[in-house]
Amino acid sequence: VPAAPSAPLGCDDPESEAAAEVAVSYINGHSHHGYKFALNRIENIRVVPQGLNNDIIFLELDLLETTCHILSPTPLANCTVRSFEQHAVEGDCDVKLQRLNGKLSVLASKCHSRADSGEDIIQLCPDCPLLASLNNTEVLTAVTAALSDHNSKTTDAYLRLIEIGRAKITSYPAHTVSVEFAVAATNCSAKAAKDNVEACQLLPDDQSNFGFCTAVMITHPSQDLRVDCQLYGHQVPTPDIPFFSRPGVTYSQPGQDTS
Amino acid sequence: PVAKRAVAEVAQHDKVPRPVGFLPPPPPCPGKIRHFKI
Repeated sequence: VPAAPSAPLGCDDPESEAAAEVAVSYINGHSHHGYKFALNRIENIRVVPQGLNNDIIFLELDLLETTCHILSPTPLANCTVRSFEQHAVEGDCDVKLQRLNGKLSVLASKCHSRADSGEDIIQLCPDCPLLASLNNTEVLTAVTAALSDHNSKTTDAYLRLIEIGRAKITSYPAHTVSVEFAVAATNCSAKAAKDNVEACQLLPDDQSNFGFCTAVMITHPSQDLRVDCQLYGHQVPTPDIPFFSRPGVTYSQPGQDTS
Repeated sequence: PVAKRAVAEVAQHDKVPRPVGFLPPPPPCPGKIRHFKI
């Protein structure tokens, strides 16, 4: 007599949480832009038996953006989830996994990220600044000024911009542009770059050194610029996930699809 | 032929009384929210 089908898994069952952990690790490990995402809720789980000790698992996950850029070596457990007031970004992911002899592996994933609605935030936090478009002229000006300021003062490697992560513009009490962006060290010192910046290229993958910068530029009523850049140090790249290999600006807009 | 065996009606007093206020188990999904709901 065939074994009775096992009771459907609950979304908070240990097996579901184990599958979700594998899925979130895969999503972060295969994402090349933006920030790491943490699990907020398992929306649904469906297990389709394929045979003895062989199941296909369909997961619907609700994720939240953390403050760690995707290139940061910080373990996800140490990454803070962005608060509602910081204008949170949500990720909705559908993930297909296989559980074969108890071992979980991801077969496919599709995610869509979107920032929380500005209306919701203003309703609950009228003074909270909202995310600005990464193509905004003031944002681009602030990033360019911040990176130039850092490169003019550092005695280390000349840094190139990899991507702008997020930006906010506030008008009160001063007109302020806050930006976060990912950078990478080049093969030049900042001093040498002054003579021939065109020669400064990103380091090859086996020597890559990525970093992250935050900057605040006040344009009115006073002028002020504060920049903080931290390099992560060389990380051994995961062979099947090529790091960025070219300078230039790419935008990680919340509201993007990744598969 | 297989005839369904008549099952004697369970005597009233044998029925397992339902505990007062019996609540159905929580739905299996969606699961708990770990941070906050957007």
